[in-house]
Amino acid sequence: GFHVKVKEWDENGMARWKTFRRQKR
Amino acid sequence: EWIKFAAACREGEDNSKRNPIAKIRSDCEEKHPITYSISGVGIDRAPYGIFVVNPRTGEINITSIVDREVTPVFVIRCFAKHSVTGIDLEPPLELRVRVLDINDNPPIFAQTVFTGSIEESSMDNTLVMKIIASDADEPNHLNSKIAFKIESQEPSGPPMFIMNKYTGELHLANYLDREQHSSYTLVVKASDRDGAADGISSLCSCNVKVIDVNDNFPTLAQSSFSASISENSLSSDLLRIQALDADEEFTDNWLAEFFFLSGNEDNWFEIVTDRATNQGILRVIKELNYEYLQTHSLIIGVRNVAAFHHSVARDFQMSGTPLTIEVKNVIEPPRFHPSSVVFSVSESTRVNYVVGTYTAIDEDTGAIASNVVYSIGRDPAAWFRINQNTGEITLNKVIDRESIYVINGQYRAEVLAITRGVTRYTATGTIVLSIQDINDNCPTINTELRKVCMHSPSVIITAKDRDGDPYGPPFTFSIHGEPQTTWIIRSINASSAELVSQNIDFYIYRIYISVRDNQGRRSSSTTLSGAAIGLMFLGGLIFVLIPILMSMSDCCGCGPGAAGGVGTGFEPVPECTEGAIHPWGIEGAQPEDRDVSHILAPTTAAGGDFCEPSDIYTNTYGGGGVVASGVEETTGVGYGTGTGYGTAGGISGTGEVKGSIGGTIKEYREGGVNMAFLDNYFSEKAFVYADEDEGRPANDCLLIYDHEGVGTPVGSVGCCSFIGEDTDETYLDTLGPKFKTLAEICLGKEIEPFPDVNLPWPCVNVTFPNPESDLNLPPPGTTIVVNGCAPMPPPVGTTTVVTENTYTSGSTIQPPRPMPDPLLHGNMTVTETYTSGSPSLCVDPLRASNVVVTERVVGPASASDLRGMLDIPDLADGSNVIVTERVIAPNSRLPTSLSIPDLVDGSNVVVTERVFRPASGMPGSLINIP
Repeated sequence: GFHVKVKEWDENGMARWKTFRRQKR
Repeated sequence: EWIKFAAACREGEDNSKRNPIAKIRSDCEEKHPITYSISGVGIDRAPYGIFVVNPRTGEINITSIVDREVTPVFVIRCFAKHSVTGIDLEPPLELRVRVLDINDNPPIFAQTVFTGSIEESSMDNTLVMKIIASDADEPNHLNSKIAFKIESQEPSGPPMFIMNKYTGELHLANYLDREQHSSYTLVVKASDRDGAADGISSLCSCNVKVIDVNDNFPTLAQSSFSASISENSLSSDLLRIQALDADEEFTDNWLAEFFFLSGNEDNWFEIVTDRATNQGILRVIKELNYEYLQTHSLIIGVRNVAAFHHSVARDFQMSGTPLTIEVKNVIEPPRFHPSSVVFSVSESTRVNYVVGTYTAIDEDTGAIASNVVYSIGRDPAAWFRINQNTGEITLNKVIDRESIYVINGQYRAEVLAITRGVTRYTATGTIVLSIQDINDNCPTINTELRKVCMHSPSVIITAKDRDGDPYGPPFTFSIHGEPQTTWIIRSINASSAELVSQNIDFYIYRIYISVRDNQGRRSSSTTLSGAAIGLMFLGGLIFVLIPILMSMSDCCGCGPGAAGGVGTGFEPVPECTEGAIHPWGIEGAQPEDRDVSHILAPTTAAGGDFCEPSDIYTNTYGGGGVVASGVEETTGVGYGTGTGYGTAGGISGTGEVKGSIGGTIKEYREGGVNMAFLDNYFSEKAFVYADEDEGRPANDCLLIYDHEGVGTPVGSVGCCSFIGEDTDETYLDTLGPKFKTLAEICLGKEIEPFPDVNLPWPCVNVTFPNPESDLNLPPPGTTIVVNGCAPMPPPVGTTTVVTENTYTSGSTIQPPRPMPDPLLHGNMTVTETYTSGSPSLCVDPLRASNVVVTERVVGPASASDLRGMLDIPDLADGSNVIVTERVIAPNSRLPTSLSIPDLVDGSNVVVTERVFRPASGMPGSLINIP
């Protein structure tokens, strides 16, 4: 698979990675 | 397959501190060497290089500050390729990066200054205008939500307007009075973030104009006005009355309209408004009379040009302002009052008739002026004289309603009244003479002779009458005389008619037409109009020409000239044909001219003296007698066949024919003319001519001749027309000599003589009474010698055309005269001879041997009349009409007496005789006269 991870920031300014996958629509 | 938004960045900030913002990885990197790459807007398309990727690790970094208002979303397309072969090991993957909005844009107004207007006195909450603004930040976001607010109002005071915070609509919030403030200026603020304190604000200006309405009543500057003016004078600016009005200047709400409430019933005054000053200008438009009124008390009112506004209209109350005009007295000259006076008189009023008295008035006293002298001023026809002391007006001349100075039955002149003394004044009055018409003028016919076309022959006849109604049109036109059988009159309108021939022919008609006015006054035959002069003249010509024409058309074709019966010549009577319809005359085909002197000359012939030159060749027509007509042939079977028949009788009877032709066309009709035959006869001609039109030059000569009816005056005018081009007379050259002569006579040309080496033509004169002064034809019994010249005995070898005619009136037909012995020398043509009076023929007998005599006699078949002249049997019916025609062509051995022909030598004589429409009982033996 081909994966992508995106860095997000929470309300406290802490970063965390969130992985997205291909999805069937 | 797609990937949801996966990342976000904030516009206007340095997002690099958050790198890597994303990371991509393929499961294939465990087995293959992989190189990661990205593409799209912000990468390899403008704006370039905002995002970059680490090819080995797949980490994506943001490198620049972004603007949401430029690129709200970036789409990063991610690839995983084999590092050696470059083959995509994974399908491309899209990573969306959204740019988060910040409030970095202020509200922007659509206009820098907003303007609007509203009428004063409008109701509250009336919409005045709408303010429009926009914000570039993210739509539907607080950053772009605008709130409006009125920041200030100029002039200040109570707020007059209210602003809708969300829509920007400006409404009226208070009562507006233009006369207090004609406009307002507002400062409006627009703030985003819904007007919150952290929002961004902008300001604009709003100008509101207050529109005027007519809510103020005009007033006058003074409570009363006065002025003075001399009597008998006018003024265009006697007084100015100032109006006051609070409404907007120079508009109809401000402009005053002045009017009189009373005192100006006779319309002496008027008030106009000076639009620049709003002043009423008092004008005097009728002279004031001090003696009539010394002071004029007027009441004036004022209002606006525009109607009052509904809000105040019911409050308006008209108030009058007094205006006093004093009239100053002046010394006045005399004056005619009224300024004109009308006198009615009949046209028959005689000289010295007192029309009336017209005096001047002393204006100061109102009495008849006593210190004046009267005289006649402008008087174009000098009809009046006036008593200088009394003003009595008298006719100075016989008045004529038909005078050029009379217009619509009225004649105008001026009377002057001049004061005596050093300083002289003159008053002028007009006298109008209204003249009652009398029927003192006959209608006159204004018809010019026209060329009458054979196929559409008509003449327009117009008439006029100098008298006015009711003595003028409608006119009644009447035909008199024989041609009523051929000619009819069709009315065109009240003053004109069309004279139409249904069967026009190559014959001579003399048509007498009378016209009567509405009251029955008839154009008198003895008082011919100017138009009739021409007719009369031509009528005279016709008399001259009839014999010629007849000789040309009727001659027996036995002669040498018969061969030429085509083209422009007369067509001859077919030789020895009986009862055939003779083709109409075409010149040139008849027997050539022959000398008739040898049958006319002998002076020893019985009957007495024929040698009076004045009587030679006289064609005599009795009053109203039918002499010739368009009908020349007969249907009588067998007529004209007998050679030598009636030769002498015909000739000898010539003189008596006149005595037998008292009948008229009326009698023709009453006797039962064979109209069917006539119709057929002329129709046939018309058809033939129709066929020949293209090949025939339109230059036929047509003489129309008609005869008056019973009771019409002798010698009434005839009509002669000639067909040809007005501007081209070359057609004359195409005619034969005889017809050409006819044409030339018709055209008034000087007749060229036939080639003659010996003698000139006998003079051909036409003498009429003075046409200018009096064209009355003579009363019965009078003889008009149309050709007054005494003919000269033609010398041997000459050809003579006799064109002498004598009109003789009188009911008593003269006894026939024996014809002279025609043993003449030379060439003589006698075309037609009618004799009723004195000896008719006298020519030199020593002439050539050829004689052609053509004769037609039309008259009632009164055998007694004809007896002795013609050797014909009695006709049972005396009213029958007989037309006889003889052509005598004797050779040199003609008998010496025409009255008693020697038929022993009949072979030398050709006689053709025809009877036209013989009486039913008329024996055919008429032709059998030996």
